[in-house]
Amino acid sequence: YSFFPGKPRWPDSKRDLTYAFSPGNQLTDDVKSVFARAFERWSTVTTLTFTVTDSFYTADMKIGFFSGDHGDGEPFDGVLGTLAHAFSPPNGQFHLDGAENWVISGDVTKSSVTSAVDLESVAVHEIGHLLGLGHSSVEDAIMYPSISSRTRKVELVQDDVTGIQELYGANPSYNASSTPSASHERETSDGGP
Amino acid sequence: HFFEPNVPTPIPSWLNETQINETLSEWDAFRNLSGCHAGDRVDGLSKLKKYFQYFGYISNSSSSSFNFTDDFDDALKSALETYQKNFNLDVTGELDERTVQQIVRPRCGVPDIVNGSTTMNSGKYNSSSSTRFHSVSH
Repeated sequence: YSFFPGKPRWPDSKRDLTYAFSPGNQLTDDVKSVFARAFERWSTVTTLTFTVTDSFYTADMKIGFFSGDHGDGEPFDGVLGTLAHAFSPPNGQFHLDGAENWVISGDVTKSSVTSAVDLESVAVHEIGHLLGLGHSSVEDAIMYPSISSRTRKVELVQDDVTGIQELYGANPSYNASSTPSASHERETSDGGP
Repeated sequence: HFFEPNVPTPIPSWLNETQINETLSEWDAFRNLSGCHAGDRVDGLSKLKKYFQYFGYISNSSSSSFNFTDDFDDALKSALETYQKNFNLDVTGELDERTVQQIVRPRCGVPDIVNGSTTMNSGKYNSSSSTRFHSVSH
């Protein structure tokens, strides 16, 4: 695991964080539930809690889908390539490439679409950035920088857990033995493209 | 800075396999660079340098960084070696098949090396440093 330079994190006064979705995206409850599950994976292992709010401009973390140049100097590039990016604490911006073939339910590994991307897998990774984690060289870690299409990888492994707990401490209810040293829930197709 | 989107936001269309967009990634063109090594001059290497600059492997402050050539030069070799360390690949300094396959995989847009440092496998990045700063904390 790694941290951003200066090891930024949410301050001690901010342990109950809120998140909101860009109103312009008009996301359905099904899509929002994907993000809720992703946040839950991080709150299980830390002292942080996450609550969705309708107040986009006051939320600690702001989630939106964008296409191409969306004003932050980091334009998206269409299908595949870069999938999403997020900013370190306490910025809270989380942007996803609206051009991707995002999968929100069903078995992404069996998709006939070679460019299908599992939304929850990407969301779990980007939330790690929102909380202060950088990239990891551990291939099974959530914070590994790349993910093949038609792949699902949503379970935190020890490398992720150790990193986030260094920033925020452990959830008293967290059972370390339940965390694999390598991901159990990692399914992929034939690896392409 | 606090960035507040001031552009129209799309309404994403969730994957419907009858209405798919199977456009190739622009990174797929990098597959044609497989086998390139130091001293080569091949169309497309300049774009690969931009890729490495985007993810922090080539310094933004380099005088040549705004006008990359298609030469497989020392800067590209150094970037490749650091990339190969970070991704647990054999450190060849060449565009071998495994490295190219890794490069074209979809990925997060956050750089691996921020402000010249990384705690991925390669440790501290010893260069004049990338000035790319994706993490904004004020």
